[in-house]
Amino acid sequence: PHSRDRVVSDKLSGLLVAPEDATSELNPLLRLPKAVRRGYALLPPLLKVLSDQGHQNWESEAPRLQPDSRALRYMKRLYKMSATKEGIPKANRSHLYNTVRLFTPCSECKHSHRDLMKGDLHSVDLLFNLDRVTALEHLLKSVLLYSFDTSIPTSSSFTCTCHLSVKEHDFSSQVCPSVSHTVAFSLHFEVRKRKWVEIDVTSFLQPLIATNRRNIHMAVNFTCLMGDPQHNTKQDNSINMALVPPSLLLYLNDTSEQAYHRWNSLRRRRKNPVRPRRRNSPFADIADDKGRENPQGKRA
Amino acid sequence: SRRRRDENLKEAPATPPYNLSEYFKQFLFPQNECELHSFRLSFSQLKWDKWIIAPHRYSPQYCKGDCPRVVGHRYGSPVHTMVQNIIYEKLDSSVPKPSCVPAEYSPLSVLTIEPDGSIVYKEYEDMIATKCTCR
Repeated sequence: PHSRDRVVSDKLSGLLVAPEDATSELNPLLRLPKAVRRGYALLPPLLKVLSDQGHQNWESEAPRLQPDSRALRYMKRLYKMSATKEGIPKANRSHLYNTVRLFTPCSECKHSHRDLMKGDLHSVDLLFNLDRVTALEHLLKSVLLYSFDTSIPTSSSFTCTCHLSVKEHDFSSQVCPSVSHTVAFSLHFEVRKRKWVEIDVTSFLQPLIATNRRNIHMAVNFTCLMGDPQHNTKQDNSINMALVPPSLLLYLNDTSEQAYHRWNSLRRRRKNPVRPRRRNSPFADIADDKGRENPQGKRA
Repeated sequence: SRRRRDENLKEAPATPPYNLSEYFKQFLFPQNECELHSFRLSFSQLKWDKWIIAPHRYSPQYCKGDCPRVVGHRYGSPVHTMVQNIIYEKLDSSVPKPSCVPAEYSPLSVLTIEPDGSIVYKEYEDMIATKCTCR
């Protein structure tokens, strides 16, 4: 118990560090209790680097894979919509999520005609690796994000059909799993300036992510006809979408202590509104000492 | 306090009349007391801008200053703060005086690139100090 008394708790990283004098030379990871070390490994990089600053040279870390520029542009736009210039989450945003992850497919696999479904010329297998999603990040919504390339005229209307199927891993083929369950739906929409199409696949992926599946194999065929199909049936208006693999967007609620819980802080603020210190009133201190309703003060 | 103020008026140095309010303030509000100080950094200074995409600048702020002997309720300090002051003054000076620390924070939204190339937007709790207290 004595050693526990001297344990230093570090609120910022939520870690308990062993007594300082006995462990400062050890490798920081060795210093942590086993269970915490596992949690530590899954800490978001920002908190890891804040905890590790001075113990690990982040420069020497393995080079990061660079994300797709379109994906980056989309996430920067999402950031601007969700946070102020100072980086503070916008109060008027009533969204439940406090984490959004965007994954680009890490491998593609084209099917040979033999086992394609009839008429499905552009089917592409996509593998998304979701290892970065932690156990405390709970899925709220998942979207397949398609971006139109710039050559498409703006405010055109499209009718698209999408064949989506999730694959189970077929051990006979290392990369290309077999089909398990499929869904097909069609969309009709108009492309605006932003040239993004979000396809909500939440109900489709929820059971997979809830069972901690971290490798998601999907076969996606997304074919669009420009204009309204009733009016023109010419095939040459089809836009070959499958060549541009979609990104996968996950809206998550992180329940860890380090994450911002919008509803908690609103409740906290409502419980004890803070009265700012009034400098311009010469009697502020006196009023403060007498006027503030502090139950402890009253009891004392 | 009025008599003391009158005496001070008589002894007041020859300050030009236009900063009288500043002159009064030094008697009403002690200087160097616990207060929030602004501090702004950019992630490029820490060489983190390779993987922290937004925000470019971050203002964590910090608290600094003396804690008055009798803290009272000005800082929303619990009664324990005054007890600790008494312990320091009368019983054991190795017990530190109450410190000026953050009492409230606001969150920060951060956009980062993960090692596997995925992109994550996350809202972190308690990243910007907004209010100080003595305890």
